[in-house]
Amino acid sequence: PKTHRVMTLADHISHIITQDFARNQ
Amino acid sequence: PSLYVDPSQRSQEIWEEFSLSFIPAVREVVEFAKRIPGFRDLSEYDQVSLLKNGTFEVLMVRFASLFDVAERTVTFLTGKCYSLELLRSLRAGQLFTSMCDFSEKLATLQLDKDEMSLFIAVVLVSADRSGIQDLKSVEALQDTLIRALRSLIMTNHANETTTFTKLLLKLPELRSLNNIHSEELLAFKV
Repeated sequence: PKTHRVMTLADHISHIITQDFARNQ
Repeated sequence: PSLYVDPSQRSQEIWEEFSLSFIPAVREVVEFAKRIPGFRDLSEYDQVSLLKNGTFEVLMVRFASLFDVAERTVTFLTGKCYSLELLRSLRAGQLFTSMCDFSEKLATLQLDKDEMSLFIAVVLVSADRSGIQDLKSVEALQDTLIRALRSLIMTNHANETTTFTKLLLKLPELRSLNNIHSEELLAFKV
């Protein structure tokens, strides 16, 4: 069955930015 | 992150669609920031701090074009269009209402693409964000960007002398929206 994870908008944005900078290192 | 919610409701799917539309949008903000002259000269720590603190506000500005204020609808980045009435019934109705109100007010300033880009750069490079280490460098870049924005607005809106002031007043408004809404919950299929 499908499950859903919940994050705050701020956490989600922060996570994408951290990933982006880590990817470009 | 450890919270799980009932996936059976339709609202969940709409909310998830909205959530997923954030990923490319956030990446575009990061790419945009890297192209702001002087941004890459800041320490990587400060670049990340500015982005983490300011991206929500940039998205509010960018998403303004997705709102049809007259029709009271929002078109998500997937192309699907929803009425504000429907969205209001979801968990984050207040967020969409605030975004729509903000879009309406921003639209009255009639900014062109260059003015909007420079305004977004000013939103992003704010020295009073939390966690900034090299305040002087961020302040210097902020000053340069504000001066450039002022010059552009004064040239393009010579007959409307209050446009620049009105635009600067959008900054605390965005800050307030950030404080109210950045803790909204987003749902993702896992």
